[in-house]
Amino acid sequence: MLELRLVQGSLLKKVLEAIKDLVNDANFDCSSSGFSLQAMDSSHVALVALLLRAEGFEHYRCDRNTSMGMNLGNMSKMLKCAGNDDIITIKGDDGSDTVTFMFESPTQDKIADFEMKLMDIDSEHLGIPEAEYQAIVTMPSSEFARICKDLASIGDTVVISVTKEGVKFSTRGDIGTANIVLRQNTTVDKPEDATVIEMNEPVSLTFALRYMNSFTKATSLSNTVKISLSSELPVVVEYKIAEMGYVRFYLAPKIEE
Amino acid sequence: KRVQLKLTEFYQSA
Repeated sequence: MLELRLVQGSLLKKVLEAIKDLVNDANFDCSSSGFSLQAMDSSHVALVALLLRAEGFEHYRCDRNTSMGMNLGNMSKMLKCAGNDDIITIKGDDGSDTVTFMFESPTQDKIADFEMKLMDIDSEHLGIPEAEYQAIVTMPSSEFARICKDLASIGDTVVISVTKEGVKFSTRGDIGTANIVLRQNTTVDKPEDATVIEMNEPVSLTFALRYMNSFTKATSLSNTVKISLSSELPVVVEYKIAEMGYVRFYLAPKIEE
Repeated sequence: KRVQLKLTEFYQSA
């Protein structure tokens, strides 16, 4: 028996919008600690890791660890039927091949339930160890989205370089080149407008802009985004979900051969 | 020539 009641149902709607284009089918794992997901895109280049901690739900009951395979496109269709202010409850019974999403309007005068078929998904789960990164950039998520969108109109790949001067996003395409440099800026009115660069060592990595732009669909989940870079590792692009957890995207770099 | 690496080259199956 599983029953997860999320008062801020819009968070789940936003999560689905953020990940459904990257991953078609995924197993949602439910345990006493929270509701989570890890899934790779079909080409094994990008991975999404979602965590919604149990404490973030108004009511959280998960009698035993359960994995529920869902088609994210279909789940998104159902969650789009929930209002932005609705309370969303996810319900499941042991051994059942369906999951139910219940939507309650804030005034309790409209209650809907949508039952979705589950599916068996043979998903590969990767062990991602904690790592020390050479550089961590925290910046406004809207600024990161703007940069990725702008650069994608010029080129296909972005080189992200962190030095003590700042963080540089560069691209090159048939029509020319583009470089955008952000300097550390902590003298802002609101902390979420700051750009903070923590650098242990300079680092420069190349990534496909198509995936970066897909990650920025999570922009509405968080005012800030954290980009962790190491020359030996995939980049981690993390959007915190207020007091609940995170959506993290991992992207393997491109290398010169 | 740029080559796109895969995540499975960095992380093991758990």
